[in-house]
Amino acid sequence: CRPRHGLEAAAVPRAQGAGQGGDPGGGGGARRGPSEAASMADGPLSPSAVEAVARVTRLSAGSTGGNRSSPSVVPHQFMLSLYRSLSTRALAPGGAPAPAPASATASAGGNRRALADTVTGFADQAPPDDASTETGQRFLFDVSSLADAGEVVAAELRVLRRAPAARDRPAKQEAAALGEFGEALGAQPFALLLLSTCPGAARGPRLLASRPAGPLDSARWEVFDVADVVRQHRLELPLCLALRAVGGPSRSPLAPRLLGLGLPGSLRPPPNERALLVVFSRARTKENLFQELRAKGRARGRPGAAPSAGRRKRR
Amino acid sequence: TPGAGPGVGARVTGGVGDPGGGSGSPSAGRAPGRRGRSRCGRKPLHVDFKELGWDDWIIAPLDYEAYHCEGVCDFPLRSHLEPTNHAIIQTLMNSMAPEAAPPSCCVPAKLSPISILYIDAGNNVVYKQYEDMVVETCGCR
Repeated sequence: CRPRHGLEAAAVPRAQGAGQGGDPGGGGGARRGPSEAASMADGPLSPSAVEAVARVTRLSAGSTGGNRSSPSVVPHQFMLSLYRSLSTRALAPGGAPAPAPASATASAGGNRRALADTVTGFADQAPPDDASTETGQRFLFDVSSLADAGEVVAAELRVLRRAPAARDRPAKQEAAALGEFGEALGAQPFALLLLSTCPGAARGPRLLASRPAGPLDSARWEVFDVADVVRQHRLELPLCLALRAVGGPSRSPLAPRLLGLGLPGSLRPPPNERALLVVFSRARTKENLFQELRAKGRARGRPGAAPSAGRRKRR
Repeated sequence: TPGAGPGVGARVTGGVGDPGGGSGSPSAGRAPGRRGRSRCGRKPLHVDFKELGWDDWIIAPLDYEAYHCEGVCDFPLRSHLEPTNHAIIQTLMNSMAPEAAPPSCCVPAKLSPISILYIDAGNNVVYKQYEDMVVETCGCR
C-alpha cells in the first residue's frame, strides 16, 4: 500500500510479428453460427496469434528439447479465428475491455451461446479407418475436461465438406441409385446427411440431425447442433458421433466422400480440416487463473510427464 | 518494497502517469517529498506471459497491458478517486496523527477482463474470458 518511487522506466516495444492467417474454415458455411463470424473473419492474424501458432508448432516438433512426453497440440484455425475476432479490442494498446464471447454471438441470433464465457475446441481423435470412410464418418472426442467446465450452454459439431474432385464423383451405377436426378452429380438433390450417436453395447445409434447435402461449389463447414447429446453424455467416456449420407428415393447409403466428407483411403486430413467439437460453457463460479495453473500442475504430475528443468525452476 | 523493480514477468513501460487512471497529477520527474509524490493513479504494467513461464500453456496473448495503481492517498482526497467513507476517515486521521493510521490504499477500483486462448490439461484449445485482468481506474480504499 506504500507508494513506490524511483520506478525504472523501460520502454518495451510490443512484439511486431508478421504473417497472414487465412481461414480455411471460413469458406462459406451452411449456417452462420456465432463462431462462424469468427471463422469467416478475413484479415491477418494478430501478431500474437501468429507467433503462438509458430511456437506451438515448434513445441510439437520437439525442437525445444523440452518434455518429450508432451503431446503435440496444434490450435485449430477456428479457435484462432475466434480469439482474433473477439479479442481485437482487448489486444489493442489502451483498448476497451474485451467483449464477452456473448457479444459476438448475440448478434448472430441472440441464442444461448450469449451466456457462455468459455469456448472449448475438442479435436477429433478418431483413427482413420478405411471401412468407416466408405460407409460413414466416425468422430471421437475426449470431453472429460467438461466436468470442470460448468454448464454447457451450447455445442456444435463442425465438419468440413470439400468440393468433390472429379475422380471422387460416383460411377454411373451409383448415380442411377440416386434416381432420375442422379446424373446431376454436382447437385446431389436427394442426398441427406444423417448425424447420429455411435451404436454402443447398451443402445443403438440415436439420430441427432438430418439435413440435405446441398450443392457444393467450394469447401464449407457443416455445423450441427449437438448441445443435447453433449449435456446427456457421460463425460468420463469419449463422445462418439457418426455421420452418414444417403441418397435417392430409396435412401440408399452413399459414401460420404461423394459429398465431400473425409478423404479417400486412410488419409488423415490436416489438423485444421478435421472435425471440431465446439462447446460453449459458462462457469458456475467466478474462476481465476490459479485453477488453470492447478490443472496444468496435475497434468504434469501424471506418469510419464516429468517436468523439465525449466518448468521445475519456474514452479 | 519502495524502489524495488517490478519483478519477473512485469515491466513498467513509459513512466508517465496514465490519463486513463484519472490521477491528473503531473508528478513524473519530481523529487521525492510530499509535493513530489504522485497522487494515486493508474500506471503502466506490461505483463509478459513468456517471462512468467506461462507461454507453455497460453497461446495468446503472449503479453498485455495490465496497468497498476500507484501513488499516495493523502489529504485531501480528490473526488475522482472515489474514496470510500472509510478511506476518507482514515486519510483524515492520518493527516492529523500519522502514527494513528497509515494513509488509505491506492488500489484498483475498476477492472476489466481479457480473453485468453490456452491449452488446457486435456490438451484442448480453450478460449476463455478472465475477469479482473486489467486496471481501468484506481481509487483510494
